[in-house]
Amino acid sequence: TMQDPPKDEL
Amino acid sequence: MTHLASICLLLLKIHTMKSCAGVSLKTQELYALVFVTRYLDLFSNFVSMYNTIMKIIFLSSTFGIIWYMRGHKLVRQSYDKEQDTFRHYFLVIPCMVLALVIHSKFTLLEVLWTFSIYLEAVAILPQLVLLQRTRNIDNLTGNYIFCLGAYRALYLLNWIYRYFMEKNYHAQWITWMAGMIQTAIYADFFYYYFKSWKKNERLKLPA
Repeated sequence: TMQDPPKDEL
Repeated sequence: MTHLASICLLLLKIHTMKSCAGVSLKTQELYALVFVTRYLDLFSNFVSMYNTIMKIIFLSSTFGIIWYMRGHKLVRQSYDKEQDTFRHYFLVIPCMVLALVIHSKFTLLEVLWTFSIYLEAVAILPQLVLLQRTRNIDNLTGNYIFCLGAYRALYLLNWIYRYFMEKNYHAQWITWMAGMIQTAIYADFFYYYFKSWKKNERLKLPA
């Protein structure tokens, strides 16, 4: 499975 | 900042000229959907004050622009309704299907966030179609679209930088791929934008 993407971008 | 500049340019045009000629309401509505589905974590995921403020600015300004185009007496009259014919569902449905198939985690928030990434990549299409049909593209509209495209192109550089410079930076293939497609969609526009800029001519796109 893919890594949970970081949500620090807009 | 380039994204913010694009919104300022658009609001400047609408507010000072009291006109939204050449601006696609379809694209603005798609952007509203992008921001609503992406920033559902506004209150649950605090990144930084900067991040939170920008989210609020992007959300409110987009709804402000839609209000201007739909509700303001003068601005509404200048809207090229007959030319702005792109159908929302033509982009929204494929993006929803793709988000249901390709995502990193099958949760409501994650699928909606992924949907917003896919939809943002193509949300400019109604605007580009309208632009091609518009004979007199004013400077503010041209610069607005340029900044909107440049912001994602600059993200590509930022991702490369972060990938090599940040220790705990995770690969985010969905965002990268969508960002590359989003930038590629602008390639044609960028070409004519720079060409008109170099020749000091008014921007126009070939039919």
